[in-house]
Formats: sequence, structure tokens, C-alpha cells
Amino acid sequence: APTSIQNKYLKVTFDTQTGLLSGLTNLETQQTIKLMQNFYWYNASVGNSESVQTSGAYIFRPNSTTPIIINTKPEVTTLQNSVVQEVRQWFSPWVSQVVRLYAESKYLELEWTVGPIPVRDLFGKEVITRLDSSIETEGYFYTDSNGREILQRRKDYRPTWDLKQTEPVAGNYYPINTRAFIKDKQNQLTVVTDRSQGISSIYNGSLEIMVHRRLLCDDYRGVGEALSEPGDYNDGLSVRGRLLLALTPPSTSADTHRPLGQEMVFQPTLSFQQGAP
Amino acid sequence: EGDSNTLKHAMAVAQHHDAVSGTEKQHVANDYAKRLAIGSAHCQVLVSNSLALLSGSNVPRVFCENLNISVCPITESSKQFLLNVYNPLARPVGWSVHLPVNGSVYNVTDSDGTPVDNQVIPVSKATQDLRRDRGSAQFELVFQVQAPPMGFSTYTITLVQDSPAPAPPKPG
Repeated sequence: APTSIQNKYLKVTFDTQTGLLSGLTNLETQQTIKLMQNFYWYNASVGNSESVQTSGAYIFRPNSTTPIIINTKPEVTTLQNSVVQEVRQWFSPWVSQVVRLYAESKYLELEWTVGPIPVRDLFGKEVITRLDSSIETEGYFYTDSNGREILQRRKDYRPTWDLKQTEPVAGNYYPINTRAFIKDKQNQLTVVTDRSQGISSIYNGSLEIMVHRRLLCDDYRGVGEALSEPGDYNDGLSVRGRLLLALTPPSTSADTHRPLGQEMVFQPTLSFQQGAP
Repeated sequence: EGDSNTLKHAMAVAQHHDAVSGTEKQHVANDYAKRLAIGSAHCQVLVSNSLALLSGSNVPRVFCENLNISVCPITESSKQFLLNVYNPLARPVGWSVHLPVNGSVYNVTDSDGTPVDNQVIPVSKATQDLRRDRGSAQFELVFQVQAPPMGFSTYTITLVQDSPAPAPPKPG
């Protein structure tokens, strides 16, 4: 992997041994965080001695709190030119990503591609990407509600009742519609998504986003089918999406993520015509 | 004739039935997707008619729904084509576009004829795997477009050179 890619606003560093992200610097504000990112999957529960509840479309219930890492050392290729810089990471035949930095952009783009999720091993898989940062979050993170009110989330806690946490992973997952962030006094890392997803912060300084899932059991909520969409070729659905990352001081972060969220939701419409003007 | 009501109805059905993947049987999910696709096609006609009126050009306009996997027949095969960028936001935006192409050098100009910095990069392996037999573009043409508030801009893209191919990505 390259040591780093950068434009006039952002510098992104990589671990040259593993090819994974290792840091992010906002060159305007001179703030830097450690930032590692990788892909993992949770093994979907098929029920256990505590409960027969399986993981399904309505119910997210991993059978372990530890997700399985897909690859610690992806194959990496790089492209650098005056318009865009790309680090292409190939984690497995069903997980890859492009880390992309445009010349004029104040955010880092992560374009992930996941699927078709293999299930021949008979394990249902719930695929996440996790961002582990040096930001001291102390169990707090923030998610939006349809791009409007942003709510504070606290690990193993509900503001209106005494929670007895029975699902240490799923019980800390929340919806994200356009954005989520973690912050401390100096730094705020905001993630803008292109679709509604599930998100959590299981560890201090981390954000994990569920990007895809393929399951083998129904969850007994009335559908009577496992969540295993066939895709074009009946071998499972492939999904490609984008995450935009912005590193800012907490006090000015909204100046960045509000326009960014708008641009993501209301993207320009492209159309084409043959020939000369 | 185009209309936006078809998409409005399809979206209303999807929202009313909580059409999140997996919370209905697969054939129902397929039906939701089909309704949305039909609605989207009607909207494309509507947008096309509106842009034709605004631009004064009746040249047929196409939309490429698979740009995210580098599939777009018109950009892949044309020696010259126009890109229209409609911005629905009430402020100007800059946006980077990736167009699937087969040439290695292109000339991109905005509506004033000013050249736009652009680069041709190889299509990634992941994209080739995803699209399978749906397209054959070897490269992506990357450049930044600007569009006015709730308006559109037009770019002209002209093939300059078919070969040689740009260098492949460097191994990590």
C-alpha cells in the first residue's frame, strides 16, 4: 500500500504492511486521528439454550460478540493522478473496497462492494465494516433520524428505563439514515451513508456499520422465509455502497456534514445524448 | 408522456407495507422493486421532456442506471456525447463523475467550451466481477462537474485517442 494519499484538505495514511487505513488528518485544522478500518462478519444465531430466537430479517442476533475478520491483509492496488487518488482493497472474492480521494474534496470516500455472500458453510452472515479510531468516546455515539434530529446513543443504556442488556451486540445497534458520528473534545469523525443501515459503537472510538446480510433461517415474525435474496444470477445479492468520512472539530462539524448529507441524498441526475452539442 | 405519479404510488405502497428487504416474501420484494422501477422509468421520461424543453434539444436522451458498476452503452461506444447534469439542490454543487469508456484519451469541455481536467483510469476487478456480461468498458473517465442551483449544466465529451491504454494499477 502507499504510505499516504492526500489533497489540500485531507491526508489519509495506510499501514504499508497490511494495506489497511491507519490514519486521517484534516490539513486545514491540523487535526489527526488514528483510524483503522476493516470488514468482518457476525455468525447469525440459529438459537441457543437461552432462546430459540434465530437471526432473521426483523431480528439481528449474532451468536457471538466477536465478529470474524474477513482478511487482515487485503490485496492492494493504487491509482494516483490529478483528478482522483484511489487505493483499491480486495479482501476476498465477495468483499472489496475503493478508498477514494478527489482533488477538491473535504471528505474521504469509501466505496464498498459486498456479495454474493457465500453460505455453503451453512453459516448465515451479517457483514459489517468497522472504523476503529483514537477518538475517546466513552461509550457514546450519535445517529440521525431521517437526516433530522441527531440522537445521542450510549452503550448498554436507555434514557427512559433501566436496561438489562441481554444482547451485547444487537442491543446496541441503532438505525442510521444519513449520518452518524463519534466525538471527543477535539475531534469529530462523521460518517455519511448513501442508504439506511444499522450502526453501533461497541468499543470506545469505534463505529461499525452493517452493510449486507444473508441468512439461512426465518426469524418467526410471519414472513416464513430466510433473508437470502437471490440476486441476478441466483447466487446471492451483490451490493455496492458508499461511506463518506469527515474529520472536523466538533464545533464546526455540522458545516461539513449537513451539505454533505444533502448532496448524498439529492445527487445530481445524469443523462446522456449522442453526438455534438 | 412522463409522470411522477407512478413513482409516487409505488413509493407509497412500499412505505405503507414497510418494504424493507426480508420483511416480506421474496416474490413480494420483487413486486415492490418492479413497481419502483416502472415509476422510475416514468420519471425519466418526465425529466427528459423537461430538459428537452429547457435546453431546446430534442436529441434522444438516455439515463444509465448501472453507472455504479461502470455500465452505460452510450458512453462506452460513442466517439462524442453530451452529459447533462441536473442539480435538484437549491445551491450550486460540484460532483465527481465516473463514466465507463473504452478510449484512453478524452477531451471534456463545459458549455462555454472551457476544457475540464479529466483522467482515464482502469475499471476495477471488483466492478468487472459485478457486471459480468452487462458491459465491456475497460476504463472510467473521471472528472468534476458543476451544476447551478435547481438547474442543469452540459458537458461535451470527445474521444481523442483509442490507444494506448493507460497503465494498469500499481501492485500494492
